[in-house]
Amino acid sequence: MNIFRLCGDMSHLAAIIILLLKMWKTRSVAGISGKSQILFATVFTARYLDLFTSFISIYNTCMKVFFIGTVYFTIYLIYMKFKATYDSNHDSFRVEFLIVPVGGLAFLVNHEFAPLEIIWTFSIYLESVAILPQLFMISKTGEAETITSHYLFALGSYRALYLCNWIYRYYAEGFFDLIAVVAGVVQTILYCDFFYLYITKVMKGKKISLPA
Amino acid sequence: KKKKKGKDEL
Repeated sequence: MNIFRLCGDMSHLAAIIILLLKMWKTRSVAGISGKSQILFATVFTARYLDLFTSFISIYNTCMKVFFIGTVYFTIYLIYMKFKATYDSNHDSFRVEFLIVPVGGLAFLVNHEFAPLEIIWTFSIYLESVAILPQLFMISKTGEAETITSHYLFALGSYRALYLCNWIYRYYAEGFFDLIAVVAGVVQTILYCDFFYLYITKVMKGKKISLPA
Repeated sequence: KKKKKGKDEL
């Protein structure tokens, strides 16, 4: 564990808590993409299959349980509890255009052609594009609530911090995972224009409103 | 320098 990865995990944790607070306080899921949350649930389920078979640390297990638990709770809030406030018309990204290519790529490009490794690789590739339905929804509605912007900033920062973690681990431990790094770079790049909007607008108290 | 340990990251 290093400071970059710890900050990354805390940023990820913060993002999930911000999202849950937004939903619970406003009792609304307006502006939130249910499809992205379904993709995140797929990512965590595929990645944490070893939750019961390999024990790394208390921290690792607790975080995995928390991430899996909260993402399914979020889906419950979107599609059941606060279903009336879910904006399905604007949440129209075709996720099959993500899942099929990512699934195929995981089969072709992986570290080892073994079921658990391919599923892990699938979760890494899927995570890098899982935010697209959410960004697409914001571009369609033309704006994002400030709290949703904070959620996205924390979520985007988490993988950017992981990139720093991988640089540190390369020099400190000789650890290097090309698949995770490349997917992490793609994932972070997808947030760049949002980061720009966040820093130029939200930090000045304005609201994010894309030219619709 | 491939990955040495198992999957120890989240």
